[in-house]
Amino acid sequence: LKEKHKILHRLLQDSSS
Amino acid sequence: KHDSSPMEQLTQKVLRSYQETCQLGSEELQLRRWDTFSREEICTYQRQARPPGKMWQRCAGRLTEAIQLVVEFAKRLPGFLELCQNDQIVLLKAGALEVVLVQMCRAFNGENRTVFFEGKYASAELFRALGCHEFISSIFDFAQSLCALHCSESEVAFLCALVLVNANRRWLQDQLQVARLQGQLEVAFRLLLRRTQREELLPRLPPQARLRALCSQHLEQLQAFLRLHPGLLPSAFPPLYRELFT
Repeated sequence: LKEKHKILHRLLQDSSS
Repeated sequence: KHDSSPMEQLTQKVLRSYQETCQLGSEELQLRRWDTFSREEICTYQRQARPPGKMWQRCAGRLTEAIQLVVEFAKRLPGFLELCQNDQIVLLKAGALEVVLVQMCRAFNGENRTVFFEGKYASAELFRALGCHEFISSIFDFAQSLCALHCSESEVAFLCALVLVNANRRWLQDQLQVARLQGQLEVAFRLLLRRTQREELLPRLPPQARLRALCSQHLEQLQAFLRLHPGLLPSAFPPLYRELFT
């Protein structure tokens, strides 16, 4: 699922936002 | 004494998460609720939107911005980032658009059926170029029914949190952990409603199936649109929109 949703995963990981 | 209870703390955190990730404050939205697009402005909009897909692109852009804020809301919700990554993605993929639809009631004027869009309040007419008037009407009907409940900001915050943290979504890995978080949010919501004497709200809320149906309709309309304009993807829509809906 992470592979299919790279942008969503990145947004979730991004602690600066 | 009241403030220190864990449930009260949870309520405050949900409200803060929501307020920190709102595009526009409710006061501003209220102040501007009669600032509507004029007939001329609607015509200009429709002229600009004439090339195939222009209005779809525009709406997809606005929707993607709103969804990015839903992701930020989720990240700030107590307990959400403690869920496994798979389940965070499952919940957002299934619930982000539903949350946007719930939030829309804040930006909707039920008295003249207009919604805040790109700086002013717009009637369904503005979206005619999308070619799915019935779907737009259904969204407006939903916003109107939610608007009629006159929810406070705290209530909308909890509705959004509970749309998102839903243990019944398919493909969850740790359903129990999601159910536990959902249960805590439900208890805090009920306590809030009891304290504010708004317990009558729960049975009046639109059924979950109505939100699900709107999201399915969105996918159907998008697919129909893409069939009509096969050359538009992949560049036409924001990458996050494509990732979630195509």
